[in-house]
Amino acid sequence: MLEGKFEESSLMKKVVDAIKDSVKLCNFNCTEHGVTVQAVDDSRVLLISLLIGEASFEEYRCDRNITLGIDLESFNKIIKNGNSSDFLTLIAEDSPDNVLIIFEDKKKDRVSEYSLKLMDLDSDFLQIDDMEFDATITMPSSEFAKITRDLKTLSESLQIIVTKENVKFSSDGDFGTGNVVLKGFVDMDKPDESIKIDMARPINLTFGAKYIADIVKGTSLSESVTIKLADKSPALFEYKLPSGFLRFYLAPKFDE
Amino acid sequence: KKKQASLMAFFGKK
Repeated sequence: MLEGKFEESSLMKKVVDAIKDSVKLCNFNCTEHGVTVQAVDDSRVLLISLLIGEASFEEYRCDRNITLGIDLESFNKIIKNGNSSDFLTLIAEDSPDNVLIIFEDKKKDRVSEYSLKLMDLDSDFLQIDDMEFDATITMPSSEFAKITRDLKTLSESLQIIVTKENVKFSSDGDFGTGNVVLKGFVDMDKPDESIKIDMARPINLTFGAKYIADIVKGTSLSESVTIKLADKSPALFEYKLPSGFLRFYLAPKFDE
Repeated sequence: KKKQASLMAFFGKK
């Protein structure tokens, strides 16, 4: 049996918001260590890897591994009904047909209970070996979201170029071009505002802007985002959770 | 013109 209680429903709301536009159906795999999701978008360009660690829950119990096949659009309709500050509890039997979603208001004696029908989903699980990256950038997630939104208005591609001194985000469209250059710096007072650039080899990669626009929907999960890049390889974009992470792997574009 | 790569070219099925 699974019984997981969150101190606030806001974490699950943000997680669902962050992934629902990339994938529609996915298995939530529940183990004694927490909840994981791995899912690939229909075009097989973007992969989502989520870990909500046991410590993200106020109370957590999962005696046997349980798979919850969830339609995220339906789940989102239910999860939106809770207030962000409500306790949120997920309950499922060992071989469940549905999952119970319970919201409890902390001040009033109001309990809202919903049941979501589960689906039997096939999922190709992809093997992601430990990848070696040539460059790692950590920056404020809101700044990365703004750069993405701004440059996406010019072109359907977004180029990321990393040199020793800086990282350049660039787009080249029909009516014009744009770029944003960031240098590494340390903000002692607000560490989350810092920009850290680690580069072993220079990088020049191009990605589909629409996919990065989906990735930045994770912005509300974390103050900062880490971007890991390697030549001619998928990039990794990571938002850290209080215990766990939301990672996106995005395949690059190549010259034909 | 650049062509979008698939993740399947990089990651194997388990």
